[in-house]
Amino acid sequence: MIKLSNINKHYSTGSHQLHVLKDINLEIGSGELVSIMGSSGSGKSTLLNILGILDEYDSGEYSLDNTLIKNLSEQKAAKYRNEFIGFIFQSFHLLGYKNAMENVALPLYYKGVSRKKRNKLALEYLDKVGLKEWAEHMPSQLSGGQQQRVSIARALITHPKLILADEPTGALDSVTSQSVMNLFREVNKLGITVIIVTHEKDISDLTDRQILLKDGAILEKEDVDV
Amino acid sequence: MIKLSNINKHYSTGSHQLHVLKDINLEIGSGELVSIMGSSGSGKSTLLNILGILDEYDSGEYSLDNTLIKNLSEQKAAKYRNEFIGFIFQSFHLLGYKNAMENVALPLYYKGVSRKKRNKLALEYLDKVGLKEWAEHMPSQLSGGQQQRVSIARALITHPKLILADEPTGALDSVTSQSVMNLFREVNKLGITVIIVTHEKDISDLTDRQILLKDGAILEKEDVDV
Ligand SMILES: Nc1ncnc2c1ncn2[C@@H]1O[C@H](COP(=O)(O)OP(=O)(O)OP(=O)(O)O)[C@@H](O)[C@H]1O
Ligand SMILES: Nc1ncnc2c1ncn2[C@@H]1O[C@H](COP(=O)(O)OP(=O)(O)OP(=O)(O)O)[C@@H](O)[C@H]1O
Ligand SMILES: [Mg+2]
Ligand SMILES: [Mg+2]
Repeated sequence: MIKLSNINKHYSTGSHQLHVLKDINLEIGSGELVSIMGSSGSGKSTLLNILGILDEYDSGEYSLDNTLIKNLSEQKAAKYRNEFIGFIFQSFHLLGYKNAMENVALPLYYKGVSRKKRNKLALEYLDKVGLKEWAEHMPSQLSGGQQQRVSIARALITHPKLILADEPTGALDSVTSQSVMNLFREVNKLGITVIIVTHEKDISDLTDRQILLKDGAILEKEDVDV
Repeated sequence: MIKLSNINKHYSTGSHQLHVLKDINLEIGSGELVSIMGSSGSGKSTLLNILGILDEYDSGEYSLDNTLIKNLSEQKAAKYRNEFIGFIFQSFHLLGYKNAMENVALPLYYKGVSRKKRNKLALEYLDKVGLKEWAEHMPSQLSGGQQQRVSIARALITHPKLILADEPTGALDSVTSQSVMNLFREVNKLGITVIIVTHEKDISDLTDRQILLKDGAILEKEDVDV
């Protein structure tokens, strides 16, 4: 499903250059449930953005489902993202001028689903994250953890083949975090590949495989049988 | 230092009204180190915004350092905030068009401190949160946890009498979280009152008093001797 070979990524800021991802080699099979941990600034979001075709890398090769992801036009990149990937951003990225239900329904709008049908599904997914009553709230009328849950529902609604979640429980109390993790394990049982960036051990313990990103390089514990 | 008597807060959204804070009675003495926990949507940010004079309440009374905080003009509210309070927002609220150092220096600019002096102090505070090398990065060139640490440095730089921190370690790994908590305990030893909203037990265990917000009402464990 995912194959990264010798991936390198640099950022240039004014006077200096930061070598953020250093020779990343990683294979993740279809249907795996994986967590990526690492300290603040270690490169987790950068890695996830590359996997999510939201950012480019400087050298190496990234193959997604046997398709080489390299030097794609913006249209091709958007096509693969919409067809394949559900992304949960570290800072949510909800549309401020649409309410919770419309935000969740958005990926279905891009797939040409009728408004009646996509709003019905959006309410179902809001219900899965405990927010059915908040369907008409605007993002500014939602708590931090509620915004996070809306962005989770939005990523799940199209049943993408791959879910990339950047700290999906960062704003949630432990009880709500557990129910979100149950949701991820549920979709994973349907065969969806799920990659979760997290800095919480309680969350990574609930995944089948734990990867550590340290100073831009990958360290891996054994695969865990759950 | 802080006295809340029978505080109530409602939000109206379209068709219904939400009674978010229900008859809150709370006293916090000068120099205390307090944590507030509660599930997502329980009213923690709402309570902190009222304490930080960023939002009004519907009934009851809030006294800060013996001054009644009620129906203040925006100038008076801004004056008390700038003189008294350091606020760490759940979503950071950094200025996107200023770099990390300028963002940290901002409260000193409002106090009329010269640029040379405030930038020197800003670098010192960035160093305290491990980000001296990132002084010239724009917020969009910082990781989530780095943005969070910049907003922490910004809240500390004026040595305010009261620090209100809304989930200040939400985006941080456990090692970085510990060093941020050490920073809060350090300023608390100087006599600064610190109130931390958190959903992590490891963090609230490091405070002297733990308050629980449940369905908009306060429950309290005994004061803890540390
Ligand atoms: N402007 C608003 N209009 C309507 N409802 C609001 C508004 N702001 C917050 N709310 C609602 O008030 C309740 C409390 O929100 P608050 O942000 O205080 O929660 P919180 O405890 O900080 O949650 P979290 O842990 O998720 O950050 C939530 O149910 C939220 O939807
Ligand atoms: N656009 C950019 N320009 C320059 N440097 C950047 C840019 N984006 C990120 N960085 C730097 O790259 C490094 C990795 O950032 P990244 O966001 O991937 O970290 P992270 O592991 O997700 O951290 P966190 O846990 O704090 O979210 C950081 O040191 C950050 O400052
Ligand atoms: Mg990140
Ligand atoms: Mg909150």
